[in-house]
Amino acid sequence: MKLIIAVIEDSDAHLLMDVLKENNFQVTKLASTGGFLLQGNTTLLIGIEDNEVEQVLDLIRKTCVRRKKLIPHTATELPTVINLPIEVETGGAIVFVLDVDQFYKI
Amino acid sequence: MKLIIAVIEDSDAHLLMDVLKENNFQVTKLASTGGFLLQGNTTLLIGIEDNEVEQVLDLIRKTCVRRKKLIPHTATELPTVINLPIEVETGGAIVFVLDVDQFYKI
Amino acid sequence: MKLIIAVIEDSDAHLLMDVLKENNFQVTKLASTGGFLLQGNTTLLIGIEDNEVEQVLDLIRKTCVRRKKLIPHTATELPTVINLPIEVETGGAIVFVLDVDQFYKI
Ligand SMILES: Nc1ncnc2c1ncn2[C@@H]1O[C@@H]2COP(=O)(O)O[C@H]3[C@@H](O)[C@H](n4cnc5c(N)ncnc54)O[C@@H]3COP(=O)(O)O[C@H]2[C@H]1O
Ligand SMILES: Nc1ncnc2c1ncn2[C@@H]1O[C@@H]2COP(=O)(O)O[C@H]3[C@@H](O)[C@H](n4cnc5c(N)ncnc54)O[C@@H]3COP(=O)(O)O[C@H]2[C@H]1O
Ligand SMILES: Nc1ncnc2c1ncn2[C@@H]1O[C@@H]2COP(=O)(O)O[C@H]3[C@@H](O)[C@H](n4cnc5c(N)ncnc54)O[C@@H]3COP(=O)(O)O[C@H]2[C@H]1O
Repeated sequence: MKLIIAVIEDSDAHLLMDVLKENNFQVTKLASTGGFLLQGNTTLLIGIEDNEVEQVLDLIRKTCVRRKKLIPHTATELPTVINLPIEVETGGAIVFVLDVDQFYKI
Repeated sequence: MKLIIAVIEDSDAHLLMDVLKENNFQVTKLASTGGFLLQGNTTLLIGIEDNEVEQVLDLIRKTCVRRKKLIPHTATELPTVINLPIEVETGGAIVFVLDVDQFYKI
Repeated sequence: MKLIIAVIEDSDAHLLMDVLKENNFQVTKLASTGGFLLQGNTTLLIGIEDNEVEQVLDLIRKTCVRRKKLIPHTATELPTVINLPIEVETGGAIVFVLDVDQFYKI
């Protein structure tokens, strides 16, 4: 048994949870906050059999695509104010796979 | 040292936390959401000595009893609307026991 | 790879997250509740390389200092009401270091 702890964007959470449900995986959702952007994100706990890790990773890869987006940004360092959008990364997933010593459904 | 991650129903959380406190176990509570019913539930983190796992499992078994309950359900598929209650499972606990590599009380 | 799960006081969370960011450590913050005092506290998830555990523990030791504070307390057991402040412990951190079996940045 493995426990996957996956940190994903809030905007991908619904889709990934639906896809996990369709593939008969159970999941628990925790609301979380990212340390750098200090914005809300989602932490999922997914308990699975050892041989299901690859399948779950594939589902995560398909639903949490890392992409670039332009966000408005006002560059105030210059003499005149310029509104140049800047490019940031969004989407993606940070995935920790932990060994489960014992599992019980009480 | 083991870390127990237990997902339980909100309605059992108070009682289980009291029982853990009476038995001198420390616990941290996280608010969570179930992936299937999309309802709020509770995730507990319980750090214990290796030889205390059975005792904590017993306390969980006594307080988080899995039971059936009838919930009102309107069956709309039929020509006339029939109010037949349906039986669902409630209570219970999902318990992951993880090995702790190092523990510090700073 | 290790996953640190650290339970700290809300009042130390901002400072510790800043210090982790300055030292290029990534962190995810979860809002939590202590089982004994039933007060809000903070649970941090910090994924790091095996050889960074000592460095992160030092940062936690410097920012989450365990200290005593006096809190107003009305002793009602006596014949006359006496306002004697009582001393409680505050600050500190409870730190679990878990082994990570696999890590993916998707
Ligand atoms: N010092 C720095 N300099 C420049 N850019 C930085 C940076 N720290 C973070 N970023 C960027 O900001 C994104 C959001 O980070 P945040 O900490 O808010 O939100 C993070 C955090 O909540 C979590 N996370 C990432 N690595 C983690 C780790 N090792 N341990 C615990 N949580 C982690 O996953 C979320 C997404 O991380 P991801 O790496 O995909 O995306 C990161 C990364 O692209
Ligand atoms: N595909 C499906 N088809 C039919 N019935 C389904 C189903 N998925 C879940 N259920 C039923 O619904 C109950 C609530 O699931 P939920 O995902 O909301 O709430 C779950 C979830 O938050 C967590 N959980 C269970 N297994 C998990 C796992 N492997 N990994 C992470 N979290 C898990 O524990 C809560 C209670 O789970 P429990 O198994 O006792 O009870 C489950 C189960 O009886
Ligand atoms: N039965 C008891 N009798 C007398 N005093 C008691 C006690 N249980 C707890 N305390 C005291 O109260 C403080 C707050 O505990 P609380 O459970 O609210 O908040 C806890 C809890 O959320 C978490 N925690 C501590 N040990 C844990 C464990 N083994 N597993 C999971 N979470 C733990 O860390 C927070 C701070 O713990 P810390 O030990 O520094 O500080 C504890 C401890 O000094």
